[in-house]
Amino acid sequence: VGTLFGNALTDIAARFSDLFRHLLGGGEARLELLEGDSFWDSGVDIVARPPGKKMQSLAQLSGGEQSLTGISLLFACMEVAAVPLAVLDEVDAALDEYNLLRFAALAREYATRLQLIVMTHRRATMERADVLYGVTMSEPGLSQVVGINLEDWR
Amino acid sequence: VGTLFGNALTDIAARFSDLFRHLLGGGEARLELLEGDSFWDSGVDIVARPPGKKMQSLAQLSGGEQSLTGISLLFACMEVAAVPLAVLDEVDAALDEYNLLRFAALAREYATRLQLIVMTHRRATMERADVLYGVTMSEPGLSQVVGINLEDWR
Amino acid sequence: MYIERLRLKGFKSFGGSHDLPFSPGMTAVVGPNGSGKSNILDALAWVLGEGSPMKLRISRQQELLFQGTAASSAAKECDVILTLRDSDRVSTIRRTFSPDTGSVLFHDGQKIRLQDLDEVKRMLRLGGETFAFIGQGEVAETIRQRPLQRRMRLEVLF
Amino acid sequence: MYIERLRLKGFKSFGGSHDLPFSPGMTAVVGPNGSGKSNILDALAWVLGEGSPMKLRISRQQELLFQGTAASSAAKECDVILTLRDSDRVSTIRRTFSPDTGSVLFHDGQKIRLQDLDEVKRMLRLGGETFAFIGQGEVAETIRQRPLQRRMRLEVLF
Ligand SMILES: Nc1ncnc2c1ncn2[C@@H]1O[C@H](COP(=O)(O)OP(=O)(O)OP(=O)(O)O)[C@@H](O)[C@H]1O
Ligand SMILES: Nc1ncnc2c1ncn2[C@@H]1O[C@H](COP(=O)(O)OP(=O)(O)OP(=O)(O)O)[C@@H](O)[C@H]1O
Ligand SMILES: [Mg+2]
Ligand SMILES: [Mg+2]
Repeated sequence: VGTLFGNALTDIAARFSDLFRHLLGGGEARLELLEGDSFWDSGVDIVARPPGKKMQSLAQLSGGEQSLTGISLLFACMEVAAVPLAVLDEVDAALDEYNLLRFAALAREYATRLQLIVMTHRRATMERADVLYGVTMSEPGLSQVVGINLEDWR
Repeated sequence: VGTLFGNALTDIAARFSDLFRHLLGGGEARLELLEGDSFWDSGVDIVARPPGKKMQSLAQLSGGEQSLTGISLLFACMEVAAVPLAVLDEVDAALDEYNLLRFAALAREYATRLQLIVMTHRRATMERADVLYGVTMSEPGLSQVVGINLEDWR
Repeated sequence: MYIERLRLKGFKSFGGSHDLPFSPGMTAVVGPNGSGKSNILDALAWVLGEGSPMKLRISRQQELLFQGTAASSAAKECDVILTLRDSDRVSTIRRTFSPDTGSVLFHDGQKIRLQDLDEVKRMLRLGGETFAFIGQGEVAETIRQRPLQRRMRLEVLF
Repeated sequence: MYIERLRLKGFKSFGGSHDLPFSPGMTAVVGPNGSGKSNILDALAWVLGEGSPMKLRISRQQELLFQGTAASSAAKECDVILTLRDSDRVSTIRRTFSPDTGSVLFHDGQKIRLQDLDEVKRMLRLGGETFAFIGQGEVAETIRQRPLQRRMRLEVLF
């Protein structure tokens, strides 16, 4: 594995593990480099275990747990690779109220380092934005965007 | 096409169109029987047009519009085929507040004819149930179900 | 015809015994992420004959068994019993699994094979039952099927 | 580096002209089902070089053009302009499409080819930009990839 990518992967794995524990309130998450005989059998595997549960396959994670794992990996990669912006379309849809608050707080924190544009129906996420846009249909079939004053709205 | 299925398809198409218009507040939805040369190129096609919009492919429908179209078709088929029960796992996740209320009211209405078991995080859906179960982890990793008294909860 | 109650033992995250009576109308199942709501749908699909690992979200049959926690030991077998009521007639469908015996099905106490279950379900007008089981994230999938696939799923109802 | 503003003309449901300044921090886009929120993500992905019909949720390029409504006529071309700011440096990326001319790209007013865009994006540190575009319903997909696919998506970032 190229050293640049190898080093980066170590950093991503460390951040992924931190963010996973932060979002799920415990447990563990790891990235494992699978070294196959050839380039084609190697890859990056994910191991994720929610708090208090036994080790299991990713398919056994619940819908919300899969979203939180995906969000943790995404933010870890964005941070290590210094990706300057992200556009997230309803990534909070499967979260319960408790995990939604943790996600919204994390997005708020990351928005100080990178630009976040999020489409959402969930109030906790809207409330933490710097700018809020409302999209409506000014006539059926024609989209219109209006800025919403967050002070009025909150 | 066998007459039994042919007749049923006509009934399903009629109900699908009614339910679609009811859930989306207008527009049109049709089922079309594609008759190919052989059995293998025939099939049932869906055409759905939200209110005020032009005819377009299903892929252009938004996430919420796709959910509403899927729900309309499902309820139409259940009614015509007299399917006695349905288990719906977070089918309301992509709906905005307005469409959520229409879905919850529809579910309430259908629950007088068939049994509905719904997993949900949305309050409007919970409030219309006859019985409400809360699933928690009594210790991490061990599920526990408790009946919730709807009167207290409302 | 409706599901009167579901009893689970050692099935996925439901270690120990659980007894869930359902309303003949609408029952809502709520709870935090990862608490076990979709596992209830999996239990209902499995006892009614579902065999696809993907639909059951497992990679080995073993994963149907309660894996245990810090305080509770893992289950050696899992057992799901479904009680169905049709006005005054009551019948039960039961499915058990253990690594030694594999999966075993019963209808009203009589052992049956998987292919017999289809006949039982038709009698109970549950013919298309998995038709109306919509897994998490799958509601839009019903309109993304290819026309032939959609036709075949509909024809099985009649 | 951040997106300072996005201008849309005749793109999908955005008939007429629209001008959206974004916050360098967090911008939330809200609105009813079918109002056009995901179409904004499509515009951002398209102007930054996205070419997959599946990702853009179209079956023909034609479907990028505003189809018109009862009161407004259909657009003959669509035009998306992205203004990017990196402290005091500002640059624009523009993409237009019409059935006659096809899709045309510009960087700071100069016409460029699609393959040149990769170099422009690398200069703006947007190399992995579509890496952090998560479409509706796709957040769990990032963990369902096969290990090799995941490795290749990560390597492109470094
Ligand atoms: N065989 C098993 N033994 C013990 N626990 C299991 C087993 N199989 C799955 N689980 C656990 O069940 C949990 C998932 O449950 P489920 O998918 O039902 O959650 P959910 O309530 O639907 O959550 P969400 O709201 O996120 O969809 C996982 O965290 C997993 O650890
Ligand atoms: N070329 C086009 N011309 C006009 N309208 C279009 C065009 N392409 C798509 N649309 C419309 O855009 C709408 C979908 O918009 P979009 O997917 O952005 O909705 P959304 O706000 O994300 O909704 P949801 O909350 O349900 O996800 C569709 O109803 C479709 O009619
Ligand atoms: Mg679930
Ligand atoms: Mg959308």
